[in-house]
Amino acid sequence: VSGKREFDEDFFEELEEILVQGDVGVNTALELVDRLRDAVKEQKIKETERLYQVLEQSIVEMLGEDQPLNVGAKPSVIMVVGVNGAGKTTTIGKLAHQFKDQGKRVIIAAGDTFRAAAIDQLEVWANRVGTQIIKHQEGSDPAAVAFDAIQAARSRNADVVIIDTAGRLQNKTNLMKELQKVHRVINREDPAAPHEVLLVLDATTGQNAISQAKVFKEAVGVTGIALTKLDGTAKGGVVLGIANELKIPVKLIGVGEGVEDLRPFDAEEFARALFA
Amino acid sequence: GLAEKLQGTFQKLKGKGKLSEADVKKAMREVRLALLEADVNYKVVKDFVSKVQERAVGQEVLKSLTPAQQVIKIVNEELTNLMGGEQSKIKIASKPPTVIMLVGLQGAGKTTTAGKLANVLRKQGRRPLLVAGDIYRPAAIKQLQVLGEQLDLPVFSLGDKQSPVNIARAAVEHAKNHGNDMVIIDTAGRLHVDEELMQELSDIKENVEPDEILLVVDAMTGQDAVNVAQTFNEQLGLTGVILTKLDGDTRGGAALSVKAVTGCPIKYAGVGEKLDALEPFHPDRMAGRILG
Ligand SMILES: Nc1nc2c(ncn2[C@@H]2O[C@H](COP(=O)(O)OP(=O)(O)OP(=O)(O)O)[C@@H](O)[C@H]2O)c(=O)[nH]1
Ligand SMILES: Nc1nc2c(ncn2[C@@H]2O[C@H](COP(=O)(O)OP(=O)(O)OP(=O)(O)O)[C@@H](O)[C@H]2O)c(=O)[nH]1
Ligand SMILES: [Mg+2]
Ligand SMILES: [Mg+2]
Repeated sequence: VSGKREFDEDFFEELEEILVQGDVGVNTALELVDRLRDAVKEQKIKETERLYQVLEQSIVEMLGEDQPLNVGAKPSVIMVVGVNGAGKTTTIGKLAHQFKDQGKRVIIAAGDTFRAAAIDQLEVWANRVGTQIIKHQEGSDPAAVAFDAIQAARSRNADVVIIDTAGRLQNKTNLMKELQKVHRVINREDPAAPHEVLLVLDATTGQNAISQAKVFKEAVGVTGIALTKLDGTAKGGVVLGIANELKIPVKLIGVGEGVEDLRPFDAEEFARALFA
Repeated sequence: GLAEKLQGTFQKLKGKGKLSEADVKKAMREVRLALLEADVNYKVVKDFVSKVQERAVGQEVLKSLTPAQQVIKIVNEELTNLMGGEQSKIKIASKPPTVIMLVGLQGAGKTTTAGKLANVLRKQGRRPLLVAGDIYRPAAIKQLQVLGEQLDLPVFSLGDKQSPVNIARAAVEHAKNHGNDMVIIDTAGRLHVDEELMQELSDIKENVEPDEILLVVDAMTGQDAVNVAQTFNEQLGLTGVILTKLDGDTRGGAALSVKAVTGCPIKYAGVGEKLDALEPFHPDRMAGRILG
């Protein structure tokens, strides 16, 4: 869509519709369109290509600078959290593979001791990727698994420990308390750990994602988001509201079910895709 | 929620005296916002609000002493009607076994729901057979087998080297020979835009002619719910929907979107991780939840 045109109210409403359909949320969409309307007036914008540039720029600004994972420490401890079915276990498999490719020694911890075959699932990934896995019996204390994994990381000279946790809905107070216990145990072992608390968020999720980010952040201090299933038709626009309100950066995106289907987040690409 | 917002809107409007049609149209903005915030699809909201507006500019609202309450009443009625009466009945085959196929996106809750559904059917006096049709996801077969053990219900599997079509056919044969009158086929999660995997579902359907093809949808799904439901419905012909993770605090507007775009009844609601956490879907309760 390029060329010159009068940007009337219908045009701005269409833009608002596209944003909302991308799960950006009504308030954030209105904020972006209002800013754009002002920019069009001030800068006397007459061409659609210029207008989309300005809009993409304000989206990129809202998302904040692209930030890498905090893996400077040795061992770096990454705790992976999120609601049921978001893609945590699969993302851990992909991430372990990525670190291995970088020549790092990785340990993954089967911290979901509850769900049927959760440990088996992570074990398949460990074998696929060629990393060590720390696991206990099904039904055991997830905090004990985390503790065990950090000890193993130290004694085996690992560079990264990635800790899987069971999916949980953020309104389940007792489950959020359990997660806090895992966090406490990790933190007691190393006051700088976990160095990264990755919230795994399904791109098909609607506005409830804001509440997910808020509650998980309050509970265990989320430092980054892995946005999964972007290979579908959902846009994941909820991360705009999350960046705006909670300042949590998106660090990774999942684009498929294979071991290579993990990429660093690119704000400009993401902004462009909202209008594709 | 919406009730309070409408009260506020109508207080301001009534302050000027008699309510006009234009005033009611202003109030519709609150309804629209509430539905969008609840994740109801943008286009579904447009159609729904214009329906509500048609009724709301009638005398029942304009002449009412409590116009806000009248509008809420209309919205609730329209929502409940749209989402359909309670119909959690599984369509039973004239000649057993009844074959049920669960389909949907990755992580929606199909495998867990398969176990829950088998549990419900057993309590209704049926003899269900669970079928491990996901040959792709790591430990998917094991997951269903563990659920089967927990329920003390049989799980049919040919391992992960046989095609899901072959597994489904063999399962139905097995059911006939072992007196299982219900067959519940768990399938792998897939994207509605994955042509190959969508074709696989069509192939399974062609081969075992399911009596029910149920789309399993995560209640927290956003605007994309419409695309997913529409595509699955066009390619397979759905007979129903199961909404999962309703024990969360999402408003669940996806329920309205899915129903509006497919016309399929939402038969069950998943309300927890345990195998007893499946209830019949209550459209009136859902309406209240969506409105917030
Ligand atoms: N298409 C697609 N599927 C994905 C992606 N990430 C994960 N999945 C799939 O989503 C489903 C759920 O993934 P899991 O890794 O089991 O999710 P989880 O968060 O660990 O689930 P729980 O432990 O049960 O809470 C699986 O079928 C994965 O293959 C992605 O980026 N794209
Ligand atoms: N709280 C809650 N969790 C649920 C519900 N239904 C399923 N889950 C959880 O959601 C996650 C995904 O469930 P699965 O049954 O593995 O989903 P799936 O659709 O089979 O996933 P794929 O096979 O990978 O596509 C698991 O952690 C389940 O325990 C529900 O109604 N409430
Ligand atoms: Mg998992
Ligand atoms: Mg499954």
